[in-house]
Amino acid sequence: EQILEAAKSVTNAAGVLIKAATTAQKELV
Amino acid sequence: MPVFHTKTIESILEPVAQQISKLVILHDDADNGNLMPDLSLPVQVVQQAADNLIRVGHETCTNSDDSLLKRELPLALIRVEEACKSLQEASVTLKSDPKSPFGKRKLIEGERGILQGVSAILLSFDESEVRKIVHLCKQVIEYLFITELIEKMDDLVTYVKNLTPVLTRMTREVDAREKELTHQEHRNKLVQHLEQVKSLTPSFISSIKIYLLTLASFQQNDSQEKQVLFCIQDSKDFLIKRINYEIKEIIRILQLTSYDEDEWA
Repeated sequence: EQILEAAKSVTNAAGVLIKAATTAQKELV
Repeated sequence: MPVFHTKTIESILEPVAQQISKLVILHDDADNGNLMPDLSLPVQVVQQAADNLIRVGHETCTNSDDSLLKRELPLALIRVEEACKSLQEASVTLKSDPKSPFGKRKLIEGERGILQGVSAILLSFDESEVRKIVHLCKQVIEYLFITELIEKMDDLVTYVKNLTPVLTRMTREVDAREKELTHQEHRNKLVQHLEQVKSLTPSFISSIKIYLLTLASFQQNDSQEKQVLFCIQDSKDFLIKRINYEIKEIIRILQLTSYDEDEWA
């Protein structure tokens, strides 16, 4: 189903965002 | 006890849910003074994916005739939209002040909102899919209770011809759903009840056939034959009740989620 694929894209993108934020934080902590 | 009740929902939400807890730990103290990187690009990617999800979500609503889905899905889409606004706000704030506690809080709020919104969308869609299977189950139940209309063999042939595709579809859909569930107990129960339906159906059809054959040779004055006819009728009714019970149990289990622990207590 299209909606499941679209939802997956959102959570993947949200995951990348978290990674970007947390990686930078880890480096600084 | 699994957190998500289907494998599809689990595969979509589980990775990001784990990452959010990392984010929360790191930002537990939003005033820690640490610098945040420029998040404009990843936030933009989330926004684009969310825009697509919102478009697809509205299309799904338009193409569906499920009134509950039409009511619930738009609300979940708004949650995603609101979450994106928080992320945009976080991105703008952190770009101008990489230490901003407000920006960091907005980031967490947006990420949580995305998870909750997508979760609500998936649940709403999943419930709608379950309602389709339940509808099939109810169609089979309806067929069970129209056997009184079968008066001769030709009727039985037509009856079987009409029942078979609905029953086959119901079996296929329930079978596929069972494989999708993460809750082992629910899966086992679905398999058990579906097996019962499969094994009882041939006997049910045979009982109608025997009833019709007996009825055709029935002598009004023969009390012994009358007795036999009653017994066959009883047996047929018993099978109808049994299949009806099994399908109703299937419906009940289909509507359960992992959160319905009390049901199994």
